[in-house]
Amino acid sequence: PYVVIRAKENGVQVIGMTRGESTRLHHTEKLDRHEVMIAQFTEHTSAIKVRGKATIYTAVGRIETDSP
Amino acid sequence: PYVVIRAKENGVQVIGMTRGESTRLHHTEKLDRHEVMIAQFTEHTSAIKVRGKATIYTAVGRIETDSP
Amino acid sequence: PYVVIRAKENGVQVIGMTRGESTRLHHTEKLDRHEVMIAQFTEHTSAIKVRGKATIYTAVGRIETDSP
Amino acid sequence: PYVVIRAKENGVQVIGMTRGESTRLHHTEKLDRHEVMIAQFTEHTSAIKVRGKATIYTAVGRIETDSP
Amino acid sequence: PYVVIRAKENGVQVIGMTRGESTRLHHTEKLDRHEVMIAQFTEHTSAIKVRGKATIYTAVGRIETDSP
Amino acid sequence: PYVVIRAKENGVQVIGMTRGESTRLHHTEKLDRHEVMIAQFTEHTSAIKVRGKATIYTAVGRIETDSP
Amino acid sequence: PYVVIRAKENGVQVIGMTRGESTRLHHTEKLDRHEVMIAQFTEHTSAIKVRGKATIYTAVGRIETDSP
Amino acid sequence: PYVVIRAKENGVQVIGMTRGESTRLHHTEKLDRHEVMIAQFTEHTSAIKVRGKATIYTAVGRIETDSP
Amino acid sequence: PYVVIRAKENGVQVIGMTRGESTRLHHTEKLDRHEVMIAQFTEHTSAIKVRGKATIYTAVGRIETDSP
Amino acid sequence: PYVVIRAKENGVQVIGMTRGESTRLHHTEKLDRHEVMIAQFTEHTSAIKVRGKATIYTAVGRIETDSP
Amino acid sequence: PYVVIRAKENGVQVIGMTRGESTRLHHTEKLDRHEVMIAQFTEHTSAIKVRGKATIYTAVGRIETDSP
Ligand SMILES: N[C@@H](Cc1c[nH]c2ccccc12)C(=O)O
Ligand SMILES: N[C@@H](Cc1c[nH]c2ccccc12)C(=O)O
Ligand SMILES: N[C@@H](Cc1c[nH]c2ccccc12)C(=O)O
Ligand SMILES: N[C@@H](Cc1c[nH]c2ccccc12)C(=O)O
Ligand SMILES: N[C@@H](Cc1c[nH]c2ccccc12)C(=O)O
Ligand SMILES: N[C@@H](Cc1c[nH]c2ccccc12)C(=O)O
Ligand SMILES: N[C@@H](Cc1c[nH]c2ccccc12)C(=O)O
Ligand SMILES: N[C@@H](Cc1c[nH]c2ccccc12)C(=O)O
Ligand SMILES: N[C@@H](Cc1c[nH]c2ccccc12)C(=O)O
Ligand SMILES: N[C@@H](Cc1c[nH]c2ccccc12)C(=O)O
Ligand SMILES: N[C@@H](Cc1c[nH]c2ccccc12)C(=O)O
Repeated sequence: PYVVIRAKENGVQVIGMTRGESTRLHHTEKLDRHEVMIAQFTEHTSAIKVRGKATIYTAVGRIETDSP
Repeated sequence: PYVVIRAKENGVQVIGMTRGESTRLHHTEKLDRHEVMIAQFTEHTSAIKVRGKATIYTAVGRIETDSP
Repeated sequence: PYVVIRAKENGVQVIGMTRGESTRLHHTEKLDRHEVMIAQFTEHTSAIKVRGKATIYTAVGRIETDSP
Repeated sequence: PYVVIRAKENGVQVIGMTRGESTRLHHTEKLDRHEVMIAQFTEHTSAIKVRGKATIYTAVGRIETDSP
Repeated sequence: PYVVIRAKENGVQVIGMTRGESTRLHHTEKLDRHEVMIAQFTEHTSAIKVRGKATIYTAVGRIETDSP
Repeated sequence: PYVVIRAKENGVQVIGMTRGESTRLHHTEKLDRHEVMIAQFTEHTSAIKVRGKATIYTAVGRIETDSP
Repeated sequence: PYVVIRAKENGVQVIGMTRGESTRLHHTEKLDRHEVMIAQFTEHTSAIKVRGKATIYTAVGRIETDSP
Repeated sequence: PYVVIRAKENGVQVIGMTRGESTRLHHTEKLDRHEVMIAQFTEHTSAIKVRGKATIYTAVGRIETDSP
Repeated sequence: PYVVIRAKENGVQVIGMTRGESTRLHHTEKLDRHEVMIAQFTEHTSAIKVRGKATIYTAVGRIETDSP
Repeated sequence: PYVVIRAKENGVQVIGMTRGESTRLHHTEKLDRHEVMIAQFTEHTSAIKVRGKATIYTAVGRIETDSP
Repeated sequence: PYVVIRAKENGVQVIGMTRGESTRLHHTEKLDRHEVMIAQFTEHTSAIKVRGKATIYTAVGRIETDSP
């Protein structure tokens, strides 16, 4: 499975969190406005955090991070 | 499978609970308002608790934690 | 597979029952009002009981525990 | 696969029947009114009986035990 | 796969037939009115017979045994 | 996969035909009016014949044997 | 996968053709009017021919052999 | 997967083509008008040709060979 | 998976291209008008080309090669 | 999975890109107007580029390369 | 799974990001206006970034990178 993140402003962060006993941040990808990242869940990534104004497309719905 | 949690206020907690004979909390992720966490069920996480005002998107429905 | 339980009052209990020849309660999670628990079936949990006022989202329907 | 049983009266019985050559009752769970049990089919349970007034949610339909 | 049988009268019989070269009856479960049995196909059961007034819920349709 | 046969008259025959190089009848189940048989395809049964007035529910449609 | 053949006249033939390098007829089942045969594809049967007036129910459509 | 061919005239040919490096015709089945053949893809058949007026039912659509 | 090609004119070519490091043509099947070929992807065929006026039925849509 | 490319002009290029650590072009197929190529993803091809006016049919949508 | 990227301007970049503990860019493909790239997730690519004006077709939705 993968999710799609489209940045609606500069500086959106897509943060990969480690799979396993401990939960740490292993990578932070900064997106400029209108950049899109398509990210899978993987052997190393079992959770993803998104900061900043973005649209997130997932199998369980479409999310505007900044909706009221 | 994964679920998506969008915080509608600061201080929302996404809590991972251990898989196995005992059920303990292994990680608590604090989300600021409008932050989104996409979290899988994993070898270490077989239950997830959410505290605070949030929208949760799952395969069995969309939940507003604070709905009446 | 997982189910989602949203507590509509304080003190809702989500009870995990053991898989195997005998059926015992191995864990009781107490939820405060508006807390949500997303719980998988696992190697140790083959049945789940819910006590108190809650909404339960499952693959076979949505259940209000307190509906008439 | 799992089924969901919501008790509409006190004393509803959810009965697990053994898998294998012989068919015996291995567990009877008593539910109070408005309690809900979510029960999987397992290595030990290949049939389930329900006695008393209840709603049963399954992949092949929703059943009110007491409907005319 | 499983089927659901709801008895509409006392004395409904749910009969398990053996899997294998020969076809014998290995178990007969008697249901009282409004009792429900949820029965899987298993290593020992490859056919099921139902006698008496009942509603049967299956993946290929819903059957009223006593319909004209 | 399974099929469901509901007898609309006495003496309906549900006939299991052998899997393998040769095709013989290995079992004939006689159904009384309103009796229902739910029969799987198995290691020993790769074809099923139905004689008499019955309704047959299958994954590819519902068949009234006696329709014009 | 299986197909369902309902004979609309006497003498309908359901012919099993061999799987493998050569294609021969390994079995011909004669159906009387209103008889129904439910036939799987198997280790020995990789093609089926139907002669005579019949309705054939398959995953890719319903066929009246005698339609104009 | 299988396809269904219904002959609309005499002499319709259903031709099996070999799987493997080379592509030869390994079997030609002649169908009389109104005869139906249900043919799987197999270890020996990876392509099928149909000549003559026929209706072909497949997972990707229904084809009248003689349509304008 | 398979695709279906119906020739709308004589001389339609269905060309099998080799699977593997190099991409060569391993077979060209010529179809007369109204002939239909049903072709799988196989160990030896990972791409198919079609030349001439034809209708192609696939899982991702129906294509008239000669549409404007 | 496969995609379908229909050339709307001469000289359309369907380019296979190598699977693995490095991404190179391993094959370029030139299509004349109205020619159609049906191309799988394979052990050697994990990305495909299309140049020129064409219609591309995929599981995630239909694309006119030259749409405004 | 694959995604489809259609460039709406020259210089659109499709960037493959490495699978594994570290996240680096292993390939950047530049697309001219109206060029289309169909890219799989692979053993080496677990995330994809897109820069520039493009339409991206995915299983979770269709994205115009430059929409307001
Ligand atoms: N390290 C955790 C990360 C995680 C996944 N889902 C979660 C839900 C809640 C908290 C942490 C997590 C794990 O692999 O299980
Ligand atoms: N440790 C438990 C966690 C759990 C999963 N689902 C549950 C339902 C109820 C109570 C606890 C649980 C387990 O892996 O099984
Ligand atoms: N220990 C039982 C628990 C159970 C699952 N489903 C049930 C239905 C009825 C009664 C008990 C159960 C088992 O694993 O099988
Ligand atoms: N012991 C039986 C229980 C059972 C399952 N399905 C049934 C249907 C009818 C009667 C008994 C059963 C078995 O495992 O097979
Ligand atoms: N013993 C038989 C039971 C059976 C299953 N399906 C049938 C259909 C017809 C007659 C008998 C059967 C078998 O396992 O195959
Ligand atoms: N013995 C045959 C029975 C059969 C299955 N499908 C058929 C279709 C036609 C004739 C016979 C059959 C077999 O296992 O293959
Ligand atoms: N013996 C052939 C039978 C067959 C299956 N599908 C066909 C299509 C055309 C001609 C013959 C066949 C085989 O197993 O492959
Ligand atoms: N022998 C070829 C037959 C074939 C299948 N699909 C095709 C498409 C085009 C031409 C030939 C074929 C193969 O197994 O691959
Ligand atoms: N030999 C190539 C054939 C091929 C499949 N899909 C393609 C797409 C583009 C170019 C060539 C191809 C392969 O198996 O991978
Ligand atoms: N060699 C790359 C090709 C590729 C697939 N998907 C991509 C996305 C972006 C860039 C390159 C690619 C790989 O197999 O992974
Ligand atoms: N190297 C990372 C790439 C990645 C995939 N999904 C991500 C989400 C966020 C950040 C990085 C990633 C991995 O394979 O897991």
